[in-house]
Amino acid sequence: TSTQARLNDFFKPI
Amino acid sequence: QVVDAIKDLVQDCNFDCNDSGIALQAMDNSHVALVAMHLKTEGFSQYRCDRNIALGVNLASLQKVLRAAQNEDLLTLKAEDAPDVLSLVFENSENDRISEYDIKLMDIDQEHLGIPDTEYGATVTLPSAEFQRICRDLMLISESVGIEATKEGIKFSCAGDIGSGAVTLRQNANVDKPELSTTIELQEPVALTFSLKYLVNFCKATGLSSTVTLSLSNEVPLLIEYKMEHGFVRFYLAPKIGD
Repeated sequence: TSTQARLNDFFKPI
Repeated sequence: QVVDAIKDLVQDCNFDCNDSGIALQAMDNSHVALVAMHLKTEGFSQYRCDRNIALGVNLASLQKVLRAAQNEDLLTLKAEDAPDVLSLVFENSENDRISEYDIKLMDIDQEHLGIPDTEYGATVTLPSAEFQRICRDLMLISESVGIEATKEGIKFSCAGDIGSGAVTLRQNANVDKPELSTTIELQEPVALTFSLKYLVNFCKATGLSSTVTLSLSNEVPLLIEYKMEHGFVRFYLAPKIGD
């Protein structure tokens, strides 16, 4: 099974 | 059309108005998908913005009011400094009907994400209707789709309880109708897995553009872009990891 990644893992708040 | 395309993904968002036009960036509640939109000033017959301003709008409310407009009506959007409301005026071309609506604005404390410039491993442009068809067909079989870009083409594949399915598109140039071409720019082979539920949702933007561009790199979010004459709607989708 795979897990769904979140965008916060890739893009940081500005 | 733009509001229609994004209203099921995000509910409340800021329309950021400045000299360059109207922009919007918002994530869905699960923080898996992000929409970024830009409507450039050139796309408006008249545009004036004296100060940068964020209009916090509930998209469902905006949609309700926009439904009151006829297709060919001229639409004017107006907001004052530090506004409580966004005013919408619809006028028919004969100028004998004027409809005026105000929708209440809200303070939205929205997190803006920095999206780095990325050299993608594969960039694929295909007819947007074709992409929509593929996503809808495969969602009947599975909740996830594997997307593989190689020099052979781009392959969408899935497996579910009833069986499996795959669609491969090869590069093809349509000279007479370039909007029906499929182009694949490949720096390196890419293989990723995504949730079809989100992809089908993004396809609500199909009417905005005859083509769609998918940009993929291993282990980074997918970028899906619908380009308009004076702007764009982009969606980012985090991959599924660790199959």
